[in-house]
Amino acid sequence: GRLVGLELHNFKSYRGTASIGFGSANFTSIIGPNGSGKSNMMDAISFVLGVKSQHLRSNQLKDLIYRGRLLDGDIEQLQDGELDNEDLDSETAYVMAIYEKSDGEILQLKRTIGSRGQSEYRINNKVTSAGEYSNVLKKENILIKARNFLVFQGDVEQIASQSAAELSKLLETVS
Amino acid sequence: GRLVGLELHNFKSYRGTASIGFGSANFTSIIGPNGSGKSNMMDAISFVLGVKSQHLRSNQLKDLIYRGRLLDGDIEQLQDGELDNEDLDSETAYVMAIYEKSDGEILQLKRTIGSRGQSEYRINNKVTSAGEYSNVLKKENILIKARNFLVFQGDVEQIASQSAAELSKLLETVS
Amino acid sequence: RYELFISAFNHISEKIDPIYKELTKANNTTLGGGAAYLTLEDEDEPYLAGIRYHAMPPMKRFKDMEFLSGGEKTIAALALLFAIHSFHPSPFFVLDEVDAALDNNNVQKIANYITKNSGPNFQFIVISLKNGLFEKSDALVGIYREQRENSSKTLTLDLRNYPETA
Amino acid sequence: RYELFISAFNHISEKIDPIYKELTKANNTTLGGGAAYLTLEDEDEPYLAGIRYHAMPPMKRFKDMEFLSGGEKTIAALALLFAIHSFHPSPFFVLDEVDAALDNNNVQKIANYITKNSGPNFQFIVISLKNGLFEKSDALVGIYREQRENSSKTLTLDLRNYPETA
Ligand SMILES: Nc1ncnc2c1ncn2[C@@H]1O[C@H](COP(=O)(O)OP(=O)(O)OP(=O)(O)O)[C@@H](O)[C@H]1O
Ligand SMILES: Nc1ncnc2c1ncn2[C@@H]1O[C@H](COP(=O)(O)OP(=O)(O)OP(=O)(O)O)[C@@H](O)[C@H]1O
Ligand SMILES: [Mg+2]
Ligand SMILES: [Mg+2]
Repeated sequence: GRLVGLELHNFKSYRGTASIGFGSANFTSIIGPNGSGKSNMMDAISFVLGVKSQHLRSNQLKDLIYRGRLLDGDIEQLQDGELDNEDLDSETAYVMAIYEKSDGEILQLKRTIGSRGQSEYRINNKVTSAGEYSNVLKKENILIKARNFLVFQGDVEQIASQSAAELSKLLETVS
Repeated sequence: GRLVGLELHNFKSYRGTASIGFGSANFTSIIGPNGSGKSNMMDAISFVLGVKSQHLRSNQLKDLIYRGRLLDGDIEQLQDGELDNEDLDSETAYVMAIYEKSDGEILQLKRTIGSRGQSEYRINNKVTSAGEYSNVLKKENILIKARNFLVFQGDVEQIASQSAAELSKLLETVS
Repeated sequence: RYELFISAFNHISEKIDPIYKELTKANNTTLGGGAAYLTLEDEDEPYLAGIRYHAMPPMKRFKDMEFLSGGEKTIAALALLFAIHSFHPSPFFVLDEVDAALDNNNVQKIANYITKNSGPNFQFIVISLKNGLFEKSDALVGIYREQRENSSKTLTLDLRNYPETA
Repeated sequence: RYELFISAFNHISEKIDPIYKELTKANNTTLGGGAAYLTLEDEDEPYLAGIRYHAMPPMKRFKDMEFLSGGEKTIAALALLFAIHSFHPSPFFVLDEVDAALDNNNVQKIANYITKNSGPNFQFIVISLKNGLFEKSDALVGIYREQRENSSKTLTLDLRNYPETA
């Protein structure tokens, strides 16, 4: 199978709807200046597959919803008030991934965060449980618990120097 | 003051004696391929100032002495025996730094590791205690305990995200 | 459970050395290359004890991780990742600035490995700041910040439409 | 003790914002630049509680560290380091690949800051893989591995002898 495309809606630094397609490329690079939103794009991929918010540099799911509003009064002075406070925080956010199985069948995977911070999973627009969702992914060898196919920024060296027990545990999860 | 030069003797990957001079350069870059010995040079600077071995990627001081010998039998097979086991490990190692104070006086700082893993400090070739050595450096504002002037590989981001308590402790050490 | 664990261990153990050699051999030759292997801390009940990873860069003598440099550790880590992946291959990999500690020579080696091994069932999505890596990809996703809207924006570019520049 | 701590805190608090602005302002202008400041968790007995650090990149809205990207955190960290250093300045700094997470634009900013601020009493020794940084230095120490002797070797080159290439 392969990841065909992604659609982000009010997810982290992506205001409104942003979508990208991978086309037929087998090797795609994501580039851009510091702070532009590259790692947030990886967080979107991880989020839609079911990875928990603590692995997405956040304390809670609500942190993943686009925030446009100024955080508190003191910033207004710092920036001499040229930023209008009208861009309000968004209420909800979602990420949708379009995945094509090896047999050509298309899966639309969607995960939404509600205004109270709860998350909802859908496959081809049908609501499913988190467990069912992760089973469908497991059949595609996408193992969310092992996360052996995701390397977050700054983590690569640690993989080589992990303890013997950690390495054994990783092998256990993939086997 | 300024660091004028360094002399390494059987220190980490530097076999025999290696010396570098900084001349009158105020901004010197150390460059070279992966694994060539750049961070080992920084370890040499840290070591000669009195930094403990656990901050130098080592478990004990003896790990800092040049090792040329093959580690154990099984490597011989892996490398089909073309490496001769004759380069024996060195017994002792030292690093000497030449430091020029603002008033022009030159200090020769030398730290040696003996074959039993003990360390000896000398200033202008006179043996001194570790405490006395660190006091001489303190007068130059070289604070070994705070290490606020040394940023080891991979540590920079952590400095910004350290906890409030850690930051307070760092300020306490420099004040 | 024991069966599964051992079959995973044996498979990955076989793969780790050839992958590590491919990532460390001098460019465009089959010469050289380091050596890497896994050992079980407890042969009898492997899933109760740990697994140790040893990797030795070409022409070096140390095999334990704590003696490797930053760049050498990165290469060893990628070899392990690719070896583990080969057991139950997931359809895609997402790598975020894994090339940060690599010199240009090693960036080339990673770029070559990815170009050679990516395919319809092994998709690579790589975040990188180094042109030695991203210029070798099939397509680019450029991300920029649109200040007026206070938002991240994306652009996509298929590199295969452009002739290979010298 | 209290006196010393407060005088350090006040000194560093005053310095952090101008240094951060210098590191984040657009190249060759005095425009823009972010904002950074320190706050005490306990005003009354500061050395018993912690100190929080806030930094906001130019045109961004988040001021807490956990919302910053890798590159943004690196810049914030260097600003803090240089601010702390200014209190009792040590004669030299040694930085090992601190530019690993920085894009070329930010590498330039760091190179400019070091070139501008280094001097006889503020010596910088920087390990880097990026030519955007090391080509700006006064001198280079090249390290290579001499395989036959199984040893690291050094070469020194004073860049100031060479005319500035275009
Ligand atoms: N919920 C949110 N709403 C709006 N913006 C957010 C949110 N969460 C994070 N951000 C912004 O995203 C930015 C970081 O983006 P990201 O980490 O993706 O950058 P990056 O492109 O990976 O940069 P680098 O190259 O430095 O790693 C921060 O500046 C932060 O302000
Ligand atoms: N005691 C020792 N004797 C001999 N060699 C050693 C010793 N300790 C470490 N080494 C060697 O030093 C090498 C690492 O050097 P170092 O960490 O300085 O590299 P580096 O130039 O900083 O590389 P990178 O750019 O990847 O960070 C290792 O390959 C290791 O084999
Ligand atoms: Mg990032
Ligand atoms: Mg290094």
